[in-house]
This record gives sequence, C-alpha cells and structure tokens, in this order.
Amino acid sequence: PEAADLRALSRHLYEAYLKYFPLTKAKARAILSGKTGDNAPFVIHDMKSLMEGEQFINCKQIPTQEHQPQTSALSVGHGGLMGAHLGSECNILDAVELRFFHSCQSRSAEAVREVTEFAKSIPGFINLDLNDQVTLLKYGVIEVLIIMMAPLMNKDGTLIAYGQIFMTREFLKSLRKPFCQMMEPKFEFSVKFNTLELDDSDMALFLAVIILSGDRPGLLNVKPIEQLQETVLHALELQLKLNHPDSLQLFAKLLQKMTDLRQIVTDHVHLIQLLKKTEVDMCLHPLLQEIMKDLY
Amino acid sequence: KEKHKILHRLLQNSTSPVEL
Repeated sequence: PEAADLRALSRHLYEAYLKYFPLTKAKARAILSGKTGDNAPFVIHDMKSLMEGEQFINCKQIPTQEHQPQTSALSVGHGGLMGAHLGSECNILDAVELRFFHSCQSRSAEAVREVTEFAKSIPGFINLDLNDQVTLLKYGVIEVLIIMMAPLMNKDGTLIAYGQIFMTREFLKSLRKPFCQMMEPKFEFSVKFNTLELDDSDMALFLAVIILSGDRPGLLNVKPIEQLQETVLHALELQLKLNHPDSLQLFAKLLQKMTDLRQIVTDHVHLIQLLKKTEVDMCLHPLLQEIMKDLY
Repeated sequence: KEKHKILHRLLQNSTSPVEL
C-alpha cells in the first residue's frame, strides 16, 4: 500500500508538471533532434539572425494555455514575453544585450508564476505557514528554473520561445560582458545533468524535492516541510528504480546535483547584482527583485 | 509580507492570471 501511495503521488506531480509547464522535455528533445519535420526552430547565431529572429517571433502566434497571457514575444526558457521593441537605427547593437536581457527577465517572471502554481499542487504545500511558502519559493525558484533549462539545452545551444528558436551557445558567449558570462555556467551544468537522462515524470518529482528544502534561511516551521520532502524523496527513489532500473546510484547522483545547483544560483544572483550596478539602463523586474533581494 | 508582496499574491490567488 505504501508503494501504491508513492506511485499515486508521482502521477499527481507529473500531471501538475504537464499542466503548468508548457514545454516538456519530451517536446524539447524532439525539436532538438529534428523530429518535428517542417517545424525546425529558427536559429539565432549572430546579431543579424537575432534581429530576424525577433521579427520572426513577433509574426508568429505563441502557443498559449489558459493561464498564459497572450503576448507575442521573444523569450528564454519555456516561452514568454518580449517587452522591448526593436531599436530604431543607431545603438541597435549597443542595446541588444539589454533588450535581450529584458526579454529574459519577463520570461523568468512568468516562469516564477508557473513554478508557484506547480508548488501549490504539491500535496500539503498550501497548508504550510504562508511565510514559509514564500521562503521556499524565494530560495527554490531559481534552482527550479535552472533545472528546467537543462532539457532545452545541448552542448551547442538552447531552445527559447517555446522551442520556436534555437540560440547558439557561441552567440551567447559573444555578447558583451557580463551578459556573455550568464549562460555558460548553465550550459556546463546542463550538459552534465542531461547525461542522467531523466524524463518529465522524474523531473516533476525532483522539482518538488528542490522546492521542499527544509534548510532555507528564515523558515519558521521546518518539521512539516521535511516531512513532505521525505515523502517526495521516497516517491522519487521508487520512481527512479522503476523508470531507470539499469542506472545505478541515479538517486544519489541526482541528489548531489542539488549542491552544484546552489553554487550556480549564488553566482547567478551575484552577476545580476553586478549588472544592476554597472548597467545604467537596466531595471529589474519587481518580482525578480523581490526574489533576489537579500537572497545570498 | 511587504517585502514579498508579489510572491504572496501569487501564492494566495488561485489559477487566475496574475498581473506580474
């Protein structure tokens, strides 16, 4: 009976994952491996193709779900928004990193909302102290977003805009400092993470485990969080045994990734703080400001 | 609460679209 309960929990979290996250790993891998026929993504590999890509995406209908605002947009990650317009004539190249960064921010804010909905679907989460729910999201959400980037990436680049665009790693590296430093650590992490070959149902449980971390600073009532996490950890361990019977120590390897993840988030937040100081034109999305203020 | 008002709002509102 206990195993049956754990399997039911796995199914529940997988369903919530499918409900709230528009671009699954299965879809992303199909796009990356060219199995989508005529719907190959548009490739952005230099400034010219970036400009074309912006126009391309603005002409296309972004696939939307009920909970997503219908905005045509360029985005990073699982879909999203392009708040800024194409620059007019001069300064286009100077502004491009900032404009791109703004679109990343808008998409990230939308993704935070998706992760929040997913968190609320974890059994017991909404019964936790509301301040603790906030703390778990504040500390967990960037970790979750970085894990969710992995399926969209390969060693050569990343899918953006719901998988409609592929942006090359070399292009991201060619942006001016410090923008060029933002994605490279995520590529390095993702390429290694992808060798674990998790599928979407494994990912759903792993994301819930990350969210339910009882060691986040400032938690008021740790015990119920740890109890919830323990149950999800059991479900994850069973899931990996059943889904990857030949992958030895996968559970342990996956848990080790959580340590790497914290370092990546710390470095990411420091980069954003640096950007805030050095880029006069940069404004940070209020939701991201809330999350990153006094984070690490 | 004031420091994290958008997160609070996201947590307390159900699935209706939230003005971010």
